Amino acid sequence: MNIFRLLGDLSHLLAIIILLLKIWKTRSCAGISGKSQILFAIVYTTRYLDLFTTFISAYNTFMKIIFIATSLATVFLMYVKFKATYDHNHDTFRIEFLILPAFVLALLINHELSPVEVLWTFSIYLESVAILPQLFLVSKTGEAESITSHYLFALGSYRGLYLFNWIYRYYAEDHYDLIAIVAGLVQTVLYCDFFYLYITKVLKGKKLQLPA
Amino acid sequence: TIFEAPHDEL
Repeated sequence: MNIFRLLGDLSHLLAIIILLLKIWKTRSCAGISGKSQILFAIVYTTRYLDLFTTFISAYNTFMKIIFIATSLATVFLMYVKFKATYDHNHDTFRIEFLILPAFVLALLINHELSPVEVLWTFSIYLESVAILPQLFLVSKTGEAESITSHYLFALGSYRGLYLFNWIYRYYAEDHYDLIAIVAGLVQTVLYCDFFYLYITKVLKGKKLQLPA
Repeated sequence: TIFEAPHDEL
């Protein structure tokens, strides 16, 4: 464990808390893509299957359980409890266009052709693009509430911080995992446009509004 | 070492 990884995990946890609090306090999931949340729920449930086979640390197990539970809880809040507030007219991204290619790629490029390993790889590939429906929703409505922007910033920072963790581990531990690194790079790059808008607008107190 | 299972990151 190094500082980048810890900050990355905390940033990820913060993003989830921001999102759940936003939905709970406002009793609304307006502006949030249910499609992205479904993808995240698939990502964590397929990645953390090793909960049953491998023990790494209490921290690792605890975080995995939290990520699975909160992603499922978010989907439940959006599609059951606060269904009436869900923006389904704007949330039209076809997630099968992300799920199927991620799965095929995981079958082709992986560390080992075993079910658990292929599912881990699939989850890494899928996570890298899972935010696309959310970014698509923001671009369709042309704006995002500040709280949604904070959520996106924390969520984007998480994989960005992991990139530093991987650089650190490469030098300090001689450890690297190309699949995670390349997917993490793609994932972070997808947020760059949003990061720019967040820093130039949201941090200066303005609403995130896209040019018409 | 290049990657070795298990995956120890989140």
